[in-house]
Amino acid sequence: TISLMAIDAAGIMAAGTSTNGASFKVPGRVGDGPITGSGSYVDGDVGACGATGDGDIMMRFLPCYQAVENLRRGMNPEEAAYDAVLRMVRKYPAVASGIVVVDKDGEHGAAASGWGGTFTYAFRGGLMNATNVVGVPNI
Amino acid sequence: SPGWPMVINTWGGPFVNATDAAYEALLRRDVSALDAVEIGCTVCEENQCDGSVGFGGSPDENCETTLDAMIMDGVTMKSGAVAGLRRIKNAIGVARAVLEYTSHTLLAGDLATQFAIDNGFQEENLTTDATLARCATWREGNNCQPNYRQNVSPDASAGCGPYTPLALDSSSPDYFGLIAPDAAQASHD
Repeated sequence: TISLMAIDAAGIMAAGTSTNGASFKVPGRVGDGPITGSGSYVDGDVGACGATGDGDIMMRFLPCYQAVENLRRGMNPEEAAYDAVLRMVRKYPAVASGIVVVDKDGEHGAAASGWGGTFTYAFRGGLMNATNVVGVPNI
Repeated sequence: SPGWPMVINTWGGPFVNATDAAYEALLRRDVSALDAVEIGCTVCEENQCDGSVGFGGSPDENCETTLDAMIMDGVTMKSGAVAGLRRIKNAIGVARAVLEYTSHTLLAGDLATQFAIDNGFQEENLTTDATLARCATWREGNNCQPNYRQNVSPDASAGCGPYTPLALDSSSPDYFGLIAPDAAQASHD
């Protein structure tokens, strides 16, 4: 799953997600990707969020809606992502999830759970000549 | 914050091409944040990124790839999405069309495909030789393991279907364990 957020030169924000879902799913199954607030979410007054992971579980928690609301309530992006992941882990300890959060100023952070490897995210902005990739440990 | 314009997305590796495409598009003054999201996701769909985006990946039990996508405008809070999209490669483009050309939020399945065709998208087969090989291994080599069926006969953890539902009794000691399992998905979105 790719979940991507963009801020243009004027500070206007947008977000989106594209995925082919889970392998060998029951035909007709839809995951979290196209669900507003689950696969991604953005409120340009506050910030944006993108997500990947166990979609059948994640879409029950609307983690990106939760993360953006966390920003609105004063958390920084990492705290906002961590809280959203923790809400899922409390109910589903084995859930694989990765949440990336960016606020309206471009500050960013992430949290993850349940990956066999390491969850990563990528960003590029301002005058950066190349994209940076950040590794995120499981909580 | 590295400053504006800025692009940030899940995953590194092959997904970095999407980051770069969206960022470089934003350096042009005529490209909006929505455009950049669509451009970045489209690059991932065309490149199939790590196999979890675009055609040919994550086949269902019948070996068909279906696509899910959503795009959201941070100013208007409007979003457009497609779910279980069949036979159309550019899912994020169709999601953008839902946003731009309807007042709906989510279209699904074959009728989302028809909407896409009506809006100029090309109907194509999303299955590849790699998809077919993977499906054959899953079905014949791995006896349809893992899968997402439960409470069915024959036992889904041991074999392939077709499956029929078992009668459930909420007094059964296993009943609530099945509703709130500790298990993760067999694969992820």
